Amino acid sequence: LGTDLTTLGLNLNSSDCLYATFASPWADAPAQCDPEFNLPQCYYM
Amino acid sequence: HVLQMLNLSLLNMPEPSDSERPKTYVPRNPYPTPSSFPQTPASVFDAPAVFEKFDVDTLFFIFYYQQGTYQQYLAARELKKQSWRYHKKYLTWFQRHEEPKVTADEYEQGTYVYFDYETGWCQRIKSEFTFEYGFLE
Amino acid sequence: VDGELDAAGLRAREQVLPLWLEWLGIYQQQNQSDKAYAAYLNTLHQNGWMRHNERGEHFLRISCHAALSAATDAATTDAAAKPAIAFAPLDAFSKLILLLIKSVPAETADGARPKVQLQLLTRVLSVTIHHLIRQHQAMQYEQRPHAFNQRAYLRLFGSWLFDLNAPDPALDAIQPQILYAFCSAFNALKPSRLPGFAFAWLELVSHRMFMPKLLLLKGHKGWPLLQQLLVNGLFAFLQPFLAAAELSPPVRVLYRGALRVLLVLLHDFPEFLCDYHFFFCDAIPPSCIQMRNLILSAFPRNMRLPDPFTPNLKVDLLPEIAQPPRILAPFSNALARNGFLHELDAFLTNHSPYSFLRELRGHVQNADGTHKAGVISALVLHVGAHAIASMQSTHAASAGLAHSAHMEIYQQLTADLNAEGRYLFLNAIANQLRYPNNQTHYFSCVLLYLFSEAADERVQEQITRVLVERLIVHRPHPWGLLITFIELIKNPRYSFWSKTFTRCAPEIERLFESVARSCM
Repeated sequence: LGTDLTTLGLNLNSSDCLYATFASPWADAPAQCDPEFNLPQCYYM
Repeated sequence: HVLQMLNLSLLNMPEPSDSERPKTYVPRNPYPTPSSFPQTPASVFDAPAVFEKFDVDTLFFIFYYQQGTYQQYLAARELKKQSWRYHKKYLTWFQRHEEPKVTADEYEQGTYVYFDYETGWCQRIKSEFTFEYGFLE
Repeated sequence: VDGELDAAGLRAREQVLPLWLEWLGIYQQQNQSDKAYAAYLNTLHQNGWMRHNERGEHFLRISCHAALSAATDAATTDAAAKPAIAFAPLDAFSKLILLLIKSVPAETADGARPKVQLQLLTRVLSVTIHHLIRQHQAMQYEQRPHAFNQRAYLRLFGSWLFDLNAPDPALDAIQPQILYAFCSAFNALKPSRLPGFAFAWLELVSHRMFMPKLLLLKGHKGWPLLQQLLVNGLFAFLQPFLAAAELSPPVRVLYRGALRVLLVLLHDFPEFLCDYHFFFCDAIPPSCIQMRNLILSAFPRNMRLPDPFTPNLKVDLLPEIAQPPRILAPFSNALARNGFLHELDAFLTNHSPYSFLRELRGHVQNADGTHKAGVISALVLHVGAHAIASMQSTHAASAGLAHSAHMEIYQQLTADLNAEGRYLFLNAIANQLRYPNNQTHYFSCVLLYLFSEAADERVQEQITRVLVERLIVHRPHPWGLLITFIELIKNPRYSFWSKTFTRCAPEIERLFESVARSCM
């Protein structure tokens, strides 16, 4: 009867994208990672 | 045969550490501090929420002294949330001290507070200032 | 590598290895400095190791081999234990390549800098792929199980995905070509070719610095590339294993991994699943009901699905129901390849000759009596699309359904095919029951019409089975499936509950009651 997909470690109700913290197809929890960020050139002294 | 290969592949199943980024926090000019001092920023500084608790002076310190890091990104974001605006020519942050006297398409004019990071490391008032939107980050 | 090096290569090897060890030393210094990097790269350029020639090739192959050997030589000899991996040589090699790509001089002749950078990346990827395939073959044919360790290559490719796809002004000029280069690399490494690399492969294709970037490329340029990787790379490989009743442990892990990847796509890129649903349903075996439901449950993010359980929901009055779905699969090609597209269109247009109806079964059956599932799917969709188009052109809405050439084809297939063929046929129709659009509506009516007109109750039982087996698995359930089943059990026209099969066994009776309850 399939799998309860809510138990695969993905926060399916999240309003944010899942891909930004998608650790791997084998991971049971999102990745703890520095989200991607971009600093404009003018911030650098 | 393929299943046998797959079983071997399962033996070498990827692990979370395989795709973690090597923590490349490298201090620019490392000062020989006692090893009991933390050698890398604590992970608490990766949480955007903690930046709401810092006072403005701390945010400016992180912005100017943690260049190129995620923390600088978070400090800038919090400053913007507190209505500070970064000026790309003067490389510092401005905040309206009162409603601008003049507002046009290309600029606004009025009295502002700005952060002097070079001489006084303090906030200063600037009246009759024209903030050209072309310099707004 | 040694075995493949000629005399020049062996001489180069004597020179490259010290260079590699020197780099390893620089990389492993505590406070690495840009100055040290620049001096080292300068040495390489001055001694011609970076040129696009045999000497340059030797450098890349020997240093790549040195890094991978150092990383996996740390492996234990205990056959049962999981071999360890030393990351440092791999991170050093990936860093060296990143610096070499970014340090291609800006003044390179006539603006060829991006081309030189891409050429270098392509050469590095092909050297790494060559090494991977050779080691995989050593494991495969020389009975050396530890000759190949997918994790080492995963580390290398993963580092490059992070470094080369991160926002970086120095690399912007060679995007999206960098992504395309990795697409080609992952196509070359797909599981059907290298089953020993299957887990690392799926991790790389779904990598957060690859899959989303590919899907977020302007103009959906990356969509066909990801569809090709998933359908030809993953599902085509899994298909024979998933069709089996029992999944072996590695296949089960791959299946769950594929579910996670599809969930990310369902959540973040549902339109991608919507547009390519035909390809995916063709590649996923009918037995993978939940996986197929997951794909069919996708709907455009800007759409608000009406609650299918709303009492007296007027489906045909929903504004979206008149909209055609976007289908990017050239589904009619399968009919042309089987040589009867032209006759089919002639029959649909002229409603003759009737001999065509009798020949239909032959077109969808193999010589051994099995059925061409892909052709049946394509036939069902082609006829349906044609029917909708002709109804829209003649504005004869529901009247067009009953005695049309299209419905005669469906009824002929219902009557002519055996149980297995009819199951594939009914599945092909049920695969169109998705979010509110004009195909969902049309095929829902077709299925209910076939049910009401069926002369044989076994056909009605089979139609019911096709719907119910999709409803009793864990969520998600496609919107179109729910509204069709609710209509079937609620509308007295179908006198569903009078059918004997609804009470053929106590557990079946309970099943129908529970499904009916959940639907009410």
